[in-house]
Amino acid sequence: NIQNSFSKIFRKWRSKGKLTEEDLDRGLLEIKNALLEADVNYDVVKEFIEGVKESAEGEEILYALNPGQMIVKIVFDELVKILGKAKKEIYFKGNPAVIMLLGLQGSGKTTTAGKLARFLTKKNRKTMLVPADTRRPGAVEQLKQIAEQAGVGFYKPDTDNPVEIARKAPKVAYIEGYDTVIIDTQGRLHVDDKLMQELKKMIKVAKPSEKLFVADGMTGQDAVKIAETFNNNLDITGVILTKMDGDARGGAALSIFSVTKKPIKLIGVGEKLSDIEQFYPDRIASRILG
Amino acid sequence: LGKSIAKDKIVIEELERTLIEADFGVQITMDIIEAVKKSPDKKSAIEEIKKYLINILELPEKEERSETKPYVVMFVGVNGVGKTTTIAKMANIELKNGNDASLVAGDTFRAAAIEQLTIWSERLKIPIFKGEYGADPASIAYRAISESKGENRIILIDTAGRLHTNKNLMMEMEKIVRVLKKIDDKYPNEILIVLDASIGQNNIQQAKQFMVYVPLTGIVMTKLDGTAKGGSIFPIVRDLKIPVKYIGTGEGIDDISPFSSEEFVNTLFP
Ligand SMILES: Nc1nc2c(ncn2[C@@H]2O[C@H](COP(=O)(O)OP(=O)(O)OP(=O)(O)O)[C@@H](O)[C@H]2O)c(=O)[nH]1
Ligand SMILES: Nc1nc2c(ncn2[C@@H]2O[C@H](COP(=O)(O)OP(=O)(O)OP(=O)(O)O)[C@@H](O)[C@H]2O)c(=O)[nH]1
Ligand SMILES: [Mg+2]
Ligand SMILES: [Mg+2]
Repeated sequence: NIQNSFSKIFRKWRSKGKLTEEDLDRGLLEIKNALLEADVNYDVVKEFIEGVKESAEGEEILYALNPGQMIVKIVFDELVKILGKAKKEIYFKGNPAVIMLLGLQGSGKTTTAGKLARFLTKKNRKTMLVPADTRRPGAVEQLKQIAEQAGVGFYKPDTDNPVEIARKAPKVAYIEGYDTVIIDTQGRLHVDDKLMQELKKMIKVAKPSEKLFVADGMTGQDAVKIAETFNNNLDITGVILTKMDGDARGGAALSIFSVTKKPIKLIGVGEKLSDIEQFYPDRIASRILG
Repeated sequence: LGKSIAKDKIVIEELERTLIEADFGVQITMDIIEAVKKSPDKKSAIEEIKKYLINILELPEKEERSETKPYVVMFVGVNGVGKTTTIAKMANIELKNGNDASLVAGDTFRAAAIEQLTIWSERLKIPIFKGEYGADPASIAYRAISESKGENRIILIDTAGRLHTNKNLMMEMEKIVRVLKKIDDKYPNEILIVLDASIGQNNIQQAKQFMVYVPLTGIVMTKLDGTAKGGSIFPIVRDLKIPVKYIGTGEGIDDISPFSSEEFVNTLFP
């Protein structure tokens, strides 16, 4: 954990009496490395450390009795403060309210669609799952089986055109008495212009109140470029981080929020449909710090 | 008296940024910078880095394929990295090389996993062994291999995505290997871990932990058609000595290439 990895440096500090500017910089270097090892993006780390340095200098850490402990607390509080701005509820507007899940290949969208449907059912919403991925082998069948497991509605596509599915499904959902539609989309690269255009068309016809970027919690440095591109093109309304039941430190959370400023609404913590939970900034902060 | 980049903070930071942003990770980045800090300028430092990296990637060539009939390749990895799609691509390579291939639907857990692999087997017109959802994957693999005894073909085994932190799933994977060894100690001839290039430092943990349970013989790194550089491969190859066999560059059946250390390293420093 962070206390142990910094203890060497901070133990030296204790015997010093007064820290120098150089001592502080060495401590900040340790923090920088810890954040990089946690997969926080290089530029995000730079910006974060500068913010911490300002707070540290303001707090007279150079004269503190236990400067190591103080700086760790400053870092933790700063992380929680930043990530805290990332916490928000799902927003429903329209009848039916449409939620669209989008993101890279394999990030967990289809599974998350089922988790979200079950989660909303417990909140007394009547949800229909819409399989708009008509390309991946077995994708429609995968969502169909998930809809059965979750005990929610399922839209049977009569076309393999994702834009047509996005356009028709909410109308059918309305007629059948659903108040919520969750559209699962094909995984796509942020640099695939054709597929990004397709997503824009789907958004235009489905008019979702939530465009949720589903990202793998283990994503590395590329998290910034990926999230930024999705956000700049589609103006996402929130993020869902998946596979946080592993031991990845989850620095992608800080990277994605820093660059998009869009809230992290939910966290995926396993393969079962019940494995979804609220985003707790302090839990993610201590995880990133290791 | 030569000049060296060691004194040039700007060049050092630029090199550090390039490596970190490529997901190399802090430790190996420091090792690399240390190794090349005597270079006179950035250009020669990059040339030194490339040599250093190619040196890591070039492992002694394994011997020719063993003559077992069938020849068994098992695919493992965490959730969503591209195992099932990679199996289809690799089966296609075998067919193009004039070999017979069969698939084994060893993911008996995830929704529509068997249907997904079945569609690929139909597209490739090759046999597939499957069982019921919830069946023990070891028993499906055992049946597939023993029923193919003596056949001159490649059998590719798909397995469920699993996090290395899930001990039960790691033991389930270990059991598949143990059970196949009852048929022939050489089985599986290859155990390939599939790693996603967009994942960061956790790739290292994945490779290390999977290696504890099964003897990995190779790596396939997927999704290199994205913008991620896959630098996490270097600490893995350096420390675990597992060779990279193929890279995945897309979702189509032909989007796979045999790994070339020169091409890979040159892409890092265009
Ligand atoms: N351990 C774990 N596995 C997850 C989580 N979310 C999804 N998965 C698994 O990740 C894998 C990929 O999930 P999918 O839902 O198929 O991902 P996807 O984004 O729809 O994939 P594409 O449609 O191909 O882009 C599956 O094995 C899921 O069971 C999670 O929070 N934890
Ligand atoms: N862009 C790109 N996508 C890929 C590549 N390899 C696989 N994919 C996509 O990644 C997603 C997941 O692929 P799968 O083959 O289902 O992955 P998996 O490891 O079998 O997933 P689980 O069985 O759920 O753990 C699919 O949408 C694939 O089309 C690749 O090299 N590039
Ligand atoms: Mg999907
Ligand atoms: Mg699979």
